[in-house]
Amino acid sequence: ILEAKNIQKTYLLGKTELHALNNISLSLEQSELISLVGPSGSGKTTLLNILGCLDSPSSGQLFFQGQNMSQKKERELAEFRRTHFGYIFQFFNLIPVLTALENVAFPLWQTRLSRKEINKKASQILEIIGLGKFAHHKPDELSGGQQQRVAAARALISDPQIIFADEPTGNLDSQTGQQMMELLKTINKEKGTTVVIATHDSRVISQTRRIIEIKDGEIRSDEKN
Amino acid sequence: ILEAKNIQKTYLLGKTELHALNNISLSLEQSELISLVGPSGSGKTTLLNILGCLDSPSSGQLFFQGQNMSQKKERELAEFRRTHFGYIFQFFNLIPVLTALENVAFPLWQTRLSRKEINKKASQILEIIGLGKFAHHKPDELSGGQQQRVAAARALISDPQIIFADEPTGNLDSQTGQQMMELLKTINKEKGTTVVIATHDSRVISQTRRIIEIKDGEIRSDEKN
Ligand SMILES: Nc1ncnc2c1ncn2[C@@H]1O[C@H](COP(=O)(O)OP(=O)(O)OP(=O)(O)O)[C@@H](O)[C@H]1O
Ligand SMILES: Nc1ncnc2c1ncn2[C@@H]1O[C@H](COP(=O)(O)OP(=O)(O)OP(=O)(O)O)[C@@H](O)[C@H]1O
Ligand SMILES: [Mg+2]
Ligand SMILES: [Mg+2]
Repeated sequence: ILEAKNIQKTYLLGKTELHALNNISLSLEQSELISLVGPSGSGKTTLLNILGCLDSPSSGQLFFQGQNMSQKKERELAEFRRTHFGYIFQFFNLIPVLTALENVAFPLWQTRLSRKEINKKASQILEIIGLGKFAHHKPDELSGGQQQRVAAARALISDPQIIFADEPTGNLDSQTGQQMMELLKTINKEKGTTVVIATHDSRVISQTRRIIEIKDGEIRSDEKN
Repeated sequence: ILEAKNIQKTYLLGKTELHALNNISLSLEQSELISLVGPSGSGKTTLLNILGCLDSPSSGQLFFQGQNMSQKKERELAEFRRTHFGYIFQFFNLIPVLTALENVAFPLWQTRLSRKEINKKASQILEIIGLGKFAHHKPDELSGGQQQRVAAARALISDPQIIFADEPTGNLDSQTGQQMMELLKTINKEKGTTVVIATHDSRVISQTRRIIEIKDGEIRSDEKN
């Protein structure tokens, strides 16, 4: 469903070129549960953002169900992302002036659902991730791990076809981290959502079915687990 | 060296009261290497910020070497923090317009050292944490874990008496995370710096000499390791 061909991402810093991604080619199928593993600075976030059509490669192509995403205009891409993808960002990217409930409900505000239905759905997801009592807290009134879970709830509410999760357990203790993993596994199993997780957490990696190892911007291995 | 007595921290959200910290009393000695452990939302960041004089308790007192910190004015406290404490924040709090080198050098800009000496020291610390080549990157030109390491280097450069580290390995792979731990252990051993680490990472906890467990804002256990 998602195919990356010869993806290159080069940053120019002053006079030096930094190759964050070097000639990466990858194929993802529907309903896969994948971990993207590698040391700090190896290119996980950069690759996840290109696969999720949030960033464009310096060269190479990305195809989604055969469509060449590199040729789409930004407005088309934005609409496409909103209807097909869900993101759990490494630093959450929550909207500071909205409460936890509003942040989770936000992706559905542009749909035809009523505000009442949207808030009900958002409350249910908050309950599932253990934050039912924190619905009216703003992000700066939540702990680091609580913010991370709100970011996860927001990614799930619009029932995306693919979820891109960047270090979703970095700020969570092992029990809460496992709750997060159970949630991603359930959505993958029951709805067939493709889930791609950039992570260092061995407990997460061991529960995925495919492990892609990246180092210095290159894929070192890509194996079934 | 640091003594907390009956610390209470209560947040008022609309009409509900949230007790983030409940009657916490603690004594820290010089040169201790301590981990503060507990689930997401248990009060680690709140306690660390009160111990580090960045936040004041709703009630209770904090004494540093016998001085009552609750009675100091904000300006006195700011000067005091700058000369005695180092912080590694959960979300780094790097200054976006400064490069990695400038962020690390920043705490020394108000001292009598020459800019040349300061930059040399900052470069050395960046080299130690593996980011020598990234000195001129700005925070948004660094990966999550690279930013975390810059935040750690900044906390160490002013040779503080106590370092408060909030989840310093959350965004790091196990090898880079261990480098970070080695750095904190070395500074604790060679300079006698007190190090307090809020963490979920079992590999960090096992390398500390005292483990304080917190849950729902209360201390559950406080034991030598
Ligand atoms: N400004 C605030 N207003 C209201 N509640 C707050 C505020 N800041 C924190 N809290 C609440 O206080 C509790 C403790 O938060 P704290 O950030 O100390 O937890 P933590 O142990 O650091 O968690 P994590 O491991 O997820 O970072 C949380 O339940 C949080 O929602
Ligand atoms: N805007 C930028 N300009 C220059 N270099 C950048 C930029 N963004 C990222 N980089 C560099 O690209 C490399 C890959 O970064 P990336 O964020 O993808 O790593 P990562 O694998 O997600 O790391 P982490 O696990 O620490 O989050 C890093 O060395 C980083 O310094
Ligand atoms: Mg990253
Ligand atoms: Mg915290």
